Amino acid sequence: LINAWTETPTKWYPLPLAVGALLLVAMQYRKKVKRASKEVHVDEDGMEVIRLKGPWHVHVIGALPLRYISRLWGHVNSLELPVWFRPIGFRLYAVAFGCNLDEIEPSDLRAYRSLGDFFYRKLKPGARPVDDAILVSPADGRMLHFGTIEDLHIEQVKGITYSLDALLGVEHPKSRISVHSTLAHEHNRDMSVVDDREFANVNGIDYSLDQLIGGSSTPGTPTSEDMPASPVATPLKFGAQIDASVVEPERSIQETLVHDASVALEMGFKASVPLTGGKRRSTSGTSVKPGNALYFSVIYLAPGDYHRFHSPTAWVVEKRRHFVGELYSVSPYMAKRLENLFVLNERVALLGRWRHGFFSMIPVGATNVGSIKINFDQALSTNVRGRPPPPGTYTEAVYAAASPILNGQPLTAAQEMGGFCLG
Amino acid sequence: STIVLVFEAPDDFEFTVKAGQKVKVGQRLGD
Repeated sequence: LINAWTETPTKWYPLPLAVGALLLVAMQYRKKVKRASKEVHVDEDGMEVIRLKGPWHVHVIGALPLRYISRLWGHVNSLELPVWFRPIGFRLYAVAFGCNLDEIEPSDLRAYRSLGDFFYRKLKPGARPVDDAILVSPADGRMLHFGTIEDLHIEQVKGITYSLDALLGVEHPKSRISVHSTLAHEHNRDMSVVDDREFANVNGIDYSLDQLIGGSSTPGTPTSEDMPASPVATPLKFGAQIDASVVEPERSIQETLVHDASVALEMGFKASVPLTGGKRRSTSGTSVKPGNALYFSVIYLAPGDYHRFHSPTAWVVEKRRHFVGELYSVSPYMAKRLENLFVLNERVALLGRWRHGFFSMIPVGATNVGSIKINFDQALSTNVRGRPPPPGTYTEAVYAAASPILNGQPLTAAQEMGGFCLG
Repeated sequence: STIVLVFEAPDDFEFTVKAGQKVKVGQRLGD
């Protein structure tokens, strides 16, 4: 080798023209492919059409029947395990995925009938102290990414973004329908639009006169157009019409009022948050007030993590939008490779407001955890059989009946909201 | 599974965690 290195004479000669030409063609082709992958296809309304984008192995994964696999996975994991096997099996799982068995409730592993049951375990009271900050973590997991939203695009990973409108849904007046809460319907409650007109003040809580005394609209089934002013767009519909059955917690009226009032006070509550006319407004209707900005954060829950999620702040959930989609893995590996991952996957966008204006929380499903539960929403059913509708379509429900004053489901910081189930 | 939060906050809002950091329910995320 030394001889070859030192004694071989270097002979320079020009490359044949054809090689240079081939090189140029290859470079042009690479540029074209890169450009095509960044191209944004839009529909007749000018909205981005969400498509699977990524390297070839992402397309291979995309060709798999992931929703079916997810449901099968869920079924297998719901099978009851023999009592003698449960402590061994769950301890092995805990070692493999890093679960802390000291903090679970119940602590007797024999009490969990299946792996799915164990996966959706509870924590002992006081296992998670709650900080007094305005924003706390809604789940156990890893903070993947956070920052401000620029040009209404959220950065999935460095250099790869997805549209805020695609994540939360866009306004589509042509297909607007009536969506109502069953409780609102049963109570025949008036759902007049809350605006800046008149406000009363009782115990430091502002609310509109319309809400207090009942507005002038015709009693009966409230329509989406009758719903309170919201920082997000008027409801739209692409799926079937649904009723949101709001599950009223088992507590007395007095307890409910105290709970709602405490949320209201924590929020520095105003019944109407006049967010329209802000400095920026997206097609999803999300707007921000001058002096404010839009922020995002993404938390990834690994298989060993506690899989229930809690409220990240004191806020009022006004509506939810259920996007039936694919169930790709949401691991950091896939997040780096599959563009639009969070807008392709099945998810539940909970939209509402907090003390600073618009607030939303979007649990996104994955292959192993395709089912999303929301404790106060019985109507929600995720990862069900059937072909998913085109990306970007959703069904919507409103929670206006949950609290007459707050016009939505009030939640305190760290209050349990729901969780992810296997399959 | 993943949870995405999108919210409006004052311009001076700051996250108090780092990307890649493990977080737990109730832990301070920002203020």
